[in-house]
This record gives sequence, structure tokens and C-alpha cells, in this order.
Amino acid sequence: GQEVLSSESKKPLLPTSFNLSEYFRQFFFPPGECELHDFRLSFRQLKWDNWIVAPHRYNPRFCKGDCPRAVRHRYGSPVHTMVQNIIYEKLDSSVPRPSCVPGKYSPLSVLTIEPDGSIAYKEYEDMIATKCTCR
Amino acid sequence: SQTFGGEAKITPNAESESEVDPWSLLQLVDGADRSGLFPPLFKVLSDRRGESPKLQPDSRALYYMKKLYKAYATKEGVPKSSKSHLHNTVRLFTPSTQNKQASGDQVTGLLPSDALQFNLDRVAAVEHLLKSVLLYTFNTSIPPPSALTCLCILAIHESRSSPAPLSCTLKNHKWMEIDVTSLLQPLVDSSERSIHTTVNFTCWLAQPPHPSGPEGPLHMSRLVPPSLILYLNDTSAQAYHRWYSLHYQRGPAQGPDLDRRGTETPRLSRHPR
Repeated sequence: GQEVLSSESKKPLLPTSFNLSEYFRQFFFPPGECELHDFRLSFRQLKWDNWIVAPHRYNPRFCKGDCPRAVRHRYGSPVHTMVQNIIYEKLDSSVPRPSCVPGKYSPLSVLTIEPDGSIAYKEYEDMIATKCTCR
Repeated sequence: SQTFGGEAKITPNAESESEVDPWSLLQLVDGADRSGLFPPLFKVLSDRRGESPKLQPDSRALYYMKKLYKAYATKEGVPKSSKSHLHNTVRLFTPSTQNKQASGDQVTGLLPSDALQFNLDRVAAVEHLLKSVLLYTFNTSIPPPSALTCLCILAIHESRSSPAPLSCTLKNHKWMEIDVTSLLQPLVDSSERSIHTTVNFTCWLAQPPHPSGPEGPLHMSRLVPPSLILYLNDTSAQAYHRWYSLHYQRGPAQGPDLDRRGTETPRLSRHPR
């Protein structure tokens, strides 16, 4: 079989345009799975720009997508999440599947003009989602 | 729309749906105003949808606070991690009334003493005072000499303590700060919300007057009435507690753990299982 092997070895194993990391990505991060999405808004859209002076742009972000069956460590999910999934699949489908929700947040600084004309700088906790989890 | 018989007829209307005010989503079904349930931000926001503030702030004050914002937060509004300050709230008040009690004395640079009233109603009970300064700006196109030395006598009518000589710190050629924390602390802690102050200045030059400035004594009477700045620590759950985040890993938006005795203990970073 040496001549077969030698002739085979001349053919490229993979198409030149093949992207290995992209290939593995589809296994590690299948499309439509639970992940963080941007939503940039300006306070002008909410008609609050006459008293929220800063920031001009605010991206609270949000979590969207399906929770995989075996969430394991990637989403920081407790074991309860897998138990809930098993209940949904094996015992009672009226029990909802685990949901894709924010798991960590970062604060936001806001500069506002108060009704009495004074000016306030405030830092609010949990205003920007920074990580998703399945719960 | 509601017909006469009372049965509701739903007439889906494109523009009305697009105009749905985001705040109607937040109003509770029974319409009862339980805004106390909302975090302070939503309470403030839902109370003031779209209306502009009744009083517009002083432009110099707004300029100063915008510079402070740029120093404390990124363009996206995320607070910069800094150990230099522990306050999570800064409030700037401009005097609601001001009347001159006496004309200034140009010879010694003694400024006219100003009776100023500040209305601190916006300071919430959960906001604890950490520092407070009177901020003066020079209303002059000719920057004052850099080596300006001032001494001021500040009296606060509501305070039991006698007028105290305070040193003034020239922040740069535009601003001058007087630290009034020791005088204001007891008043803010006792929920005093209307403060009357009189300030007497004595300033002298440590160097010859500014070459292009007017000869003779320092023309200080062009100081703009000061703003009062309060550096506060908001202790409510919705406020960002910088010192807490620096020391403990916070879990996803949860409060501190309860240990077996039921007392609150801050959540330590979880060890990987």
C-alpha cells in the first residue's frame, strides 16, 4: 500500500481555506447558545437627556440564547440547573428549562441635574450585565 | 379603547404601540404608586419622565462636575477602579440666596462678606457625609497670581461652633477650595437641610502682582459666589460600594450571605469546587 499512501499523502488533508479554530468553535460555542448581547441606547431615546448629563451612551447588555443540557462550569451554573433540566426532560415538561440570565454585573456612574438645580454624581451597582449564566 | 358599555375593545394601533412609554412598563398593574419598591434610580426616573428639571444649574458648576465625571468614570459610564476615593456620590449645590453684608476693602484684598444659603434637601438619609468643600471660581479673564494665599473666616449660623479661620487651597488658576467638613458634618448628620453661611476672606500676594494684571492690591472682589460640594457615601443596596468590591468578590447581584447565626457576613470569593 506504500504507493497508495504516497499518492494519498500528496493530496491536502484539509481544504486550504479550512479554519481549525472556527471548526472547534462550533462545538464549544454552538450558535444560538446563551451568551451576552449588546444593546446601546442613548438617554435621548428615553427622553431623559434633559436631566441625565452623562454618560451619553449606555450599554446595559442582556443575555439571550438556549441553555445547553450539560451546562457545567462554563456558565457557572450550580448542579441544580442540571437537575432542573432532567426534571424537564424526563419527568414533567411543565417545569421550565433553565433560563439564560445575567450572572454578573458592573456598576454605572450617572451625572444628573436634580429638580432643585443641584448636580449629582452617583455610582449605581448592577447596571451593566457582564456575564451570563443558566439558572 | 373603552366602549360605552365598558367592555374594552382592543384596537391595535401601530403608533400607539411605538409610543408606549417605557415607564408604563414599570408601573404596577393596580396603578398603586409603590415607587418605594423601585431602586432609587427608578424612583427618580419614574417620577420625572421627560420633564426638565425646574431649575437649571450654573454653567460653571456643570463644567466642574463634568470634569469630575471624566475623572471618575469611563466614556461608557463605568466607574474607574480607584482607591483614591471611597465616596460613591458627589452633590454640588449653588447658593439659593446671596446678599452682600458689607462692601469689600480693595486695599487689603478683604472681600465683601457674603451671606449664602444652601438648600440640601436632595441629600438622602442613606447618604453619609465624608468631605465637604466650598468651591470658589475666579470670574476674571486675567488668571490670579499662582502664589495666592488666603485666609477665610467662615461662620455657619446653624452651627454651634464659633467662626473658624480656614485655609483656602488654590486648585489651579480657576478654582479655590475651602474645606468645611468639620463645620458641616454635625449639621448634615443631624438632617439639617438649610445652611446659612457667611465667609470673610483675607488674601495677600506671595509674589508681585500678575504682570498683565491691574497694578496695586489684588482685585479679588470678582470671585463668583461659591458652590457647596458634598462627597457622600450612599449606603443603600443599589449604590456601588467601591471599598466592598475591592475587598470581596461579589456574587451575581446577591446580598451578603447569612452565616449559621443568621448574622450577615459579606460573601467571600467562592473557592472552585
